[in-house]
Order: sequence, then structure tokens, then C-alpha cells
Amino acid sequence: MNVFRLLGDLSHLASILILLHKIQTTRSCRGISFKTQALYVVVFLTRYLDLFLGDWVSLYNTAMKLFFIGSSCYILYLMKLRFRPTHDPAIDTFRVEYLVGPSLILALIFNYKYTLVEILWAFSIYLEAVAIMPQLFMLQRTGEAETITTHYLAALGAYRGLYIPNWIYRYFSDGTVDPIAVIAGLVQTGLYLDFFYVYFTRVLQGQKFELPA
Amino acid sequence: FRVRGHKDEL
Repeated sequence: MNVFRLLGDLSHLASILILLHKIQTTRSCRGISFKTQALYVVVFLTRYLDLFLGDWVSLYNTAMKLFFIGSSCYILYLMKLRFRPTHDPAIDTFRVEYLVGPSLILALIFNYKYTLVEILWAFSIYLEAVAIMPQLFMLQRTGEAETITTHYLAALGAYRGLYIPNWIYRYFSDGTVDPIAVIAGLVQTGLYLDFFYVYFTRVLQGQKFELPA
Repeated sequence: FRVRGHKDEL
């Protein structure tokens, strides 16, 4: 564990708490892509299978995994049942099969071992890299976002961004490289660049998040 | 360096 990894995880944790706070206080999931949230449930369930296989890493690791699985399922519940009328499927139109299909194919080709657990692990890494696309697509379509939603996205983007210096650190400190995670992580972080540009130049200057028409 | 999955990461 190094400082970049810890800050990345805390940023991930913060993003989920911000999202829950937004839904609970506004009593609405307006502006949040259900498809992206559903993809995260798939990502966590396929990656954290090791929880049930007895591969113990640490209490921190297990607690975080349980939190990510639990909170992502809870968010789906809030969106689909509790605050259902506030979700507008008509603007959440990204085709998730374009993300799930290629991720599965990539996982079948590029993985560390031909076992079900390893293929699902690689699949979860690839799918996580692109899972934000329905959300970003929705933002692009509506051209604006509530400030709290942009804080959620910024924390989520910062999470994989912070994993990059963590991987560089690990390369020097323990001499290991995880090319699947690194390449997917670079793609994942890259997807946020446009968003971060608007976030830094507008939202953090106190302006509303609005995209030019 | 060794190539391996960082399974301790989240």
C-alpha cells in the first residue's frame, strides 16, 4: 500500500458517498445513468469473486470489496425502486452491449490464465474502464449537470487516475507490473480528460457545468 | 520486472 493507492481508494469511496448523498438529499437520481451504475455492479461482482474463494488479502481489502458490492447494489435499488420516477430512461440511451461484448472478447484473448475466475477478473477490468461511457454520453446529450453530480464524477475519475502513480511506484518498489490493469487504467483515465477540463475551468471556478452547444 | 495481476488492488 502506498499513498497514491490509498488516496485513489479513498477517492473511490468518496465518489460513492457523494452519489448516495446526492440521491438522498435531492430525493432524485436525475442526471445519473442507470446503465453505468448497473455496469459497476457487474464489475464488482465479477472482480470480487475471490471473496468467496478464500483468497484472503487483508481486512482493508475485504471490507472495501464488501462496501463496493453493497453500495453499488443499494444505488441500483434506489434508482430502480425508491426513486424510480426521477430516472428518465429516454436520455440514458447508450447501448451497453457495445461495452460488455468487446470487454468479454478482450478478456477471452488477454488474461493471465485460462480459468473462469481469471477471465472474469480481466473482463471486470476491461468493463470498468468503459463503464462510465453511458454516464458521459448522457452528460454530453443533456449538456449540463448538477454540481454535486460533477463532484461525483471528479472523485470517480481521480480514483483510477491516482492508480497510475501507484503502478509506477510498485514497478520500482516491488518490481511487478500488471499490464492488463495498467492499459485499461490509462484508457479509463483518458475517458475523463474532457470532463476534467470543463470541471476545472468551470465548476471549480464557481460556475455551472455546461457544455458549449 | 515480473508481470502479474495486482489482485490485492481494488
